[in-house]
Amino acid sequence: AGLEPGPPARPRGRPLQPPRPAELLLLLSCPAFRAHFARLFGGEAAEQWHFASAAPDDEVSEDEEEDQLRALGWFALLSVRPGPEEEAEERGPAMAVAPLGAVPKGAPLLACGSPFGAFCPDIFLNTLSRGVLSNAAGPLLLTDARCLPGTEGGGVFAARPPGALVALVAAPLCWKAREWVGLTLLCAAAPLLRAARAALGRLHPGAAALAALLPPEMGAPWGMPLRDPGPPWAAAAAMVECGTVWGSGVAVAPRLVVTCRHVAPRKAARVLVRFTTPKSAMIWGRVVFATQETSPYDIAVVSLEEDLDGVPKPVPTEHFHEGEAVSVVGFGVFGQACGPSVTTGILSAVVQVDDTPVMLQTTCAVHGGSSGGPLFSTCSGDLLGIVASNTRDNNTGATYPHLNFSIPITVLQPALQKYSQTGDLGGFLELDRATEPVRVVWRLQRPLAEAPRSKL
Amino acid sequence: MGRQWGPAMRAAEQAGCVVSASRAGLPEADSWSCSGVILSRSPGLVLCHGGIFTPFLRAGSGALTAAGAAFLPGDSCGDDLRLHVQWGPTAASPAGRAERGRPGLCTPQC
Repeated sequence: AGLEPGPPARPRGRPLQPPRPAELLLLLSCPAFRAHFARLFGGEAAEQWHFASAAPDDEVSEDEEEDQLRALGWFALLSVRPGPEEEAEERGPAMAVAPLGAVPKGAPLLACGSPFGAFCPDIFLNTLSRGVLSNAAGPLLLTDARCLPGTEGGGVFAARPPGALVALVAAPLCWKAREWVGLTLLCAAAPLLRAARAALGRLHPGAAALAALLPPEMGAPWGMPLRDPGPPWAAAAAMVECGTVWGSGVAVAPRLVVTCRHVAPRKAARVLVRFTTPKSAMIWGRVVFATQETSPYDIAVVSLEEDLDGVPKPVPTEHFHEGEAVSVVGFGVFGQACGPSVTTGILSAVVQVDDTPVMLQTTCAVHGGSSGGPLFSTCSGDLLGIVASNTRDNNTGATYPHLNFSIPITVLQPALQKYSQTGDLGGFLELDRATEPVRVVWRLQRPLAEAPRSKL
Repeated sequence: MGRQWGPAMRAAEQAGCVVSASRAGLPEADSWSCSGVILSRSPGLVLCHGGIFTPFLRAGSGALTAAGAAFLPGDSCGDDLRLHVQWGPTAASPAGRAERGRPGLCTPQC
């Protein structure tokens, strides 16, 4: 159906204010945002990234796309002539702004925008979407809250500090190598409003007075740390590099990291493991075990040459609860150009063979490079599994980030424990001896109801 | 949504707006629009995305990537730019007040 505006309707029961005339005061951008954007998405990477509000296959002229890219990090400050109601309201800012860095990765965010802009405000004005802060590079932020074209400029608010404005939507849709990444690009509000204050001061004498109306940045209550440390479990994620291949991993013991076989396939190979929080650390290790190609469990185990100081070791879970809130932490999308990304969703399926969980599925956004990374219970921080892959449709070639597969930690835990305590790798050999029904599951095949009977 | 979202939802609902840019003399249907944030109500200050202004830039979108350009004054856009901002009910508007007053409604016994 085409998108044609219908007659005004009041289905949400809230009469909108009539549109008010406004005047453009200035266009502004945040230099630090543009610098990080050029670093992460410019240069060689530019070919791969696409931010236009239309899908890569839609007809958008190159000029139009170039305009959109140039304007991506720009925002506009408007003055709006108040109506009688606004005259009655008290003066002054309507909200507070979270300082840059006050909201950590993994923290919940609420995006508020109007999909399709002014097309049908009765239906779409101030539509909400929830997610988390997935990644940050200076004032360039990413969230996995779903946003649509038309929400550019919409506000993104934090649960903590309560109701603080954190950012504005810069690009609702990001496409990498023609695939939707499922992350929305944001510009942090605090540096943007600082830029606005500076610009108003240089505009004309009357404009400087407007700077006092801009919402203030929140200070930290006395004695309280401003920076919320965020979920401690996220720090267990590591980037794993083996030769030219890189992926993600998770620390499961002081000298032990688990990743995927397709990240570190060769036994005895040297591997570099990087952690970014609480402090950046690089440690060499060796692959002590990697499953065979024929094993359904795509797993490799790396023994480090030194202890992991200060990196939390997550608690492996013993139970899985379909529907529970989960988080994936991995180095997909940006690799080492940025720290790990956090995306959230729910545990959408626990596939079992003979009452034993052998595969987990989630709705988190999982990208190439996230393989080997940890899947956590968002509430408890327990380690649920090791991310192995997302989904690709072999017919169309399309990739689906929000349907992905992890290996339950309960499959690995006995072998990990045995190796940590005795150095015996024997337990891991079981992973190469998985039964045929488990293989069928991981080949995404339908299990045969019963073995076909011979007709001889 | 849980209690933790109360303040964020109130802030979002109060601050959210939609901005449309059109050319003087042309039908509204040919407008560009995006979302925005109401920073102050009286006087009214709104922050929205700059993408809807590129068709109106006198020097074209190249002005946005000119070296050192951190801001552009309002008159960087042509005189035929018409802007409108629309938002939902506020505490001050009668409809908003009525909503807030809803707990006062009662169901008199017949």
